[in-house]
Amino acid sequence: MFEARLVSSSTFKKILDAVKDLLNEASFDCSESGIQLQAMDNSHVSLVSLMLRSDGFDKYRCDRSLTMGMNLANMAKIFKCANNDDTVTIKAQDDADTVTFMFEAKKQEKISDYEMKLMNLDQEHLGIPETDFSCVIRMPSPEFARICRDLSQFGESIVISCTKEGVKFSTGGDIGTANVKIAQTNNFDKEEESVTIEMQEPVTLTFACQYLNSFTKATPLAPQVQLSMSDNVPLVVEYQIPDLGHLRFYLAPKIED
Amino acid sequence: HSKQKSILDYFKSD
Repeated sequence: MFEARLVSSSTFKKILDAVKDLLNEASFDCSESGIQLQAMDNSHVSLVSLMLRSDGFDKYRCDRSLTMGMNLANMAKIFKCANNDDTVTIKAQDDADTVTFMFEAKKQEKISDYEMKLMNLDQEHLGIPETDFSCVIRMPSPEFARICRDLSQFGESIVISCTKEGVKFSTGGDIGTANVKIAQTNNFDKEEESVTIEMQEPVTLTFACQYLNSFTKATPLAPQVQLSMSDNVPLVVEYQIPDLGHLRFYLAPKIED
Repeated sequence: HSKQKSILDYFKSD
């Protein structure tokens, strides 16, 4: 028996919104420790990794580990039927071929349930090596979204360059070039608005705008985003889901031909 | 010109 209850279904709505550009379907691996999802986008350029810890749920029970393959568009249709402040309970029997989502209104005046067929997905699981990153940047997530959106008007790639002085986002194309520089802030009382840079070595890497823009669909999940970079390894874009877990996107860099 | 690498160039199957 698997059962996971979360007071606010809006968290799931936000997660689905954040990944649906990249993934059509994905396996949710449920175990005692929580719910995990790892999946590559169709072109194998990026990887989505979601972790929702069992202790972050209001109720969590997982007698036996199970993997639930789900079509994310259909899952999104179901969550559209829930109000943001509805409580959601996800239930499945051991070895079941369906999963049930139950939504309860705050005052229990409305209870609805939706049963969805599960899919057998043959998804390969990738080992992600532990990396000490050369640069770790934390900045307001809406600011990162804004920069990606603004720069993608001018080019297909964004060069992210991190030094002690700050982070520079650059692009160029037929129109010309664009540069946005972000400096570390000294604003300690407003953590959500702060920019912090931990740098061991300066790093400059190039990434496809299309993917960065997709990742920023996760902005409503967290006020801050963390960008981790090292030479010649994928960028990690991480959104912490308060008290529940994280959503990470890995993106392979572009390299000179 | 730059070339897009695949995530599989970095992360291998478990």
